[in-house]
Amino acid sequence: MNVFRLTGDLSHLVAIILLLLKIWKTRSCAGISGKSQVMFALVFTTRYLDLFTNFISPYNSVMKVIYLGCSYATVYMIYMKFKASYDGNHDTFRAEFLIIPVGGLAFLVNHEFTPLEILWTFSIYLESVAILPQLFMITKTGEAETITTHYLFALGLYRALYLINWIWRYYFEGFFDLIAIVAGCVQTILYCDFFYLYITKVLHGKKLSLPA
Amino acid sequence: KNKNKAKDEL
Repeated sequence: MNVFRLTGDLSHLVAIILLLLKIWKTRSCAGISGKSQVMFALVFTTRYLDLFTNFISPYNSVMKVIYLGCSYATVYMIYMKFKASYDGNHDTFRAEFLIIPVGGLAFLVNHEFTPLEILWTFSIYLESVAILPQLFMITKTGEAETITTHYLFALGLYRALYLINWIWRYYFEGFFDLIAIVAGCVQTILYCDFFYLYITKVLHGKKLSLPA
Repeated sequence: KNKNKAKDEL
């Protein structure tokens, strides 16, 4: 465990909790893509199946349980508790266009052709693109609430920090997982345009709105 | 155990 990995995990945790608190406090999930959140729940579910088979550390297990719990709570709030505020009309990205190709790729390109391993690979690939419905929704409506942009920034930062962690681990431990690294690069690249807007607009006190 | 797998990560 190095500092980049730890801050990456914490940034991920901040993002997830920030989103949950925002929905809870405002009693609304307006501007949030339910499809992205369902995909994140699917990502955690398929990746953390090893919670029962492979014990790593108390830290690891606790974080997995928190990520899973928060992710399911978020989906519950969007589709059940605060369903009336869900902006389904603008959440029009076709999730099957991501899930099906990613599933196929996980079958073809993996470390080992076993059910758990294919599901783990699926989760890595799916995570890399799961934010697309959310970004698409912002492009469609042309704006995002500031708190939503903080959520997105923390979520994007997490994988960027993991990239530095992997460089670190390659040098100091001779460790590298090509599947995770390539998917992590794709994931981080998808946030670049958003990072630019966040730094130039939101950090200067302006709301994130796109030109019409 | 395969060293080149990110299974100890989140």
